[in-house]
Amino acid sequence: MNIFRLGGDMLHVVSIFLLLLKIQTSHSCAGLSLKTQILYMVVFSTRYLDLFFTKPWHSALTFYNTIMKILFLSSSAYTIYLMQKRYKHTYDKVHDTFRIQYLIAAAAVLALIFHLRLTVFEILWAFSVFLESVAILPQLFLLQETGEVENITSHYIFCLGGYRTLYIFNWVWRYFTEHRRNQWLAWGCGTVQTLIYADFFYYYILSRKQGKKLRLP
Amino acid sequence: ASSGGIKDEL
Repeated sequence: MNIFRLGGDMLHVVSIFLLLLKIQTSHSCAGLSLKTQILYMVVFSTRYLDLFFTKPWHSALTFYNTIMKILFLSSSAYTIYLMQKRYKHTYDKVHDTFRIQYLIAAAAVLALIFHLRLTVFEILWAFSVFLESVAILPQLFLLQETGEVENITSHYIFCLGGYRTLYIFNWVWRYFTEHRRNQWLAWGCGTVQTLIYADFFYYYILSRKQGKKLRLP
Repeated sequence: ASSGGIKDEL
């Protein structure tokens, strides 16, 4: 565990907290993409299958990971519940039209081709890594559709982007301190994911400067 | 360490 990894995880927690706070205080999930939340749920539930096979008290790190995994899974499920049940009437279904089935299919095909070992566990893990790298796209798509620039949804995306950036620093750190090699799958997808956020930041700043609506290319 | 993926990360 290094400071970048811990900082990244904490930002991830903050982003989830922000999201839930926004929904609870405004009694609305306007501007939020249910499709992105569903994708994260799929990502977490395919990646964290090891929860069933790992003893949480095996080590301090395992314990920490277990707590975080349960937190991510439960908060993700709760967010979907809020959006689909309690605040369903505020959900912007008309604009949240990104076709996630294509993302899921593409991630599945890539995972079947690129994985570290030919086991169900490893293929699902690779699938979750591929899918996570593009899971934010429906949210960016929705933001673009509604043209909202100044709301808490952008803070949520900023936190997620910051979390991904810190994870890259964490990988650089681990590369030199632990001599980790052959992590191409996680590193490659993680970098793609961070670039998507960086691209969003770029257009966000641009639209703020010009005082216009957000326009992603 | 595991099979090569960073399984100790989230």
